[in-house]
Amino acid sequence: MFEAKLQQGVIFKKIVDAIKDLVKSVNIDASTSGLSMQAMDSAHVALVSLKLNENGFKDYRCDRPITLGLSIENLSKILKCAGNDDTITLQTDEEEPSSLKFFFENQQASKISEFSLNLMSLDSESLGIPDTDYSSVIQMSSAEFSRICKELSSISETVEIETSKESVKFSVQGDIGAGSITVKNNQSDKDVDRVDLQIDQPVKLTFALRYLNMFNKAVSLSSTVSLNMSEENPLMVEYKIDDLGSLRFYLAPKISD
Amino acid sequence: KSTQKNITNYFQKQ
Repeated sequence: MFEAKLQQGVIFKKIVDAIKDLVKSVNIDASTSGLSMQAMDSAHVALVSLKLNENGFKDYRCDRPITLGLSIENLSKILKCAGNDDTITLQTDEEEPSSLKFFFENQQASKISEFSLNLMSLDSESLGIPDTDYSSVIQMSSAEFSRICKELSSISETVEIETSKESVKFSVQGDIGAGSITVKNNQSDKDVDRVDLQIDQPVKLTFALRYLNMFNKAVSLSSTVSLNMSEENPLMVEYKIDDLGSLRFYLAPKISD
Repeated sequence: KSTQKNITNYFQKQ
């Protein structure tokens, strides 16, 4: 028996909206500790990793570990039927479920929707993600980072990110010209302006903006984002989800020939 | 010019 009830169902809707352009089908692994999901994009350039802790759910029960193979496109069709203020419950009684039940309830419990989504059997291609002690970590407004990526992608499809003790520089070079945006440490008490740099070792890495713009669809999940980098490592972009877990995106760098 | 690496260059299949 597996049942997970999320008080703020809108969070689940936002998570699916954040990843639906990146991955087509995913395995959600349910265990006693919560839900986890890991999937690569079709080009195997990016990887998304979701972890939702059981104590972030209103109700959570998972008698034995199960894997739920979902089509993201079909899942988002079902979630379109959930209101932003609804609770969302996922449920199945079977051990090898062929479908997953969804219940959407409004606040007054005066409207209850029930859907059943057919499950897919997907080969689990899970990768080992080593715990990395990143040498450059940037915490900043997710809206601001999203804006920087959008603006720079009109000049080039590649961005170079260079960190130093007191600032991070996003540079682009394209046919029309070049540009850079330098953001300094800023302990402002305004969220949108605050920038926290923890630079043990400066890095200079290059990434495809197309992927960063897709990751930034997760801005509605958290007002801050963290960029985690080490030389010769994929960038890790993390959106923490209050009291529930985190949505992480990993992006392999572009190496100059 | 630069070459896009794959995520599987860095993370091993389990």
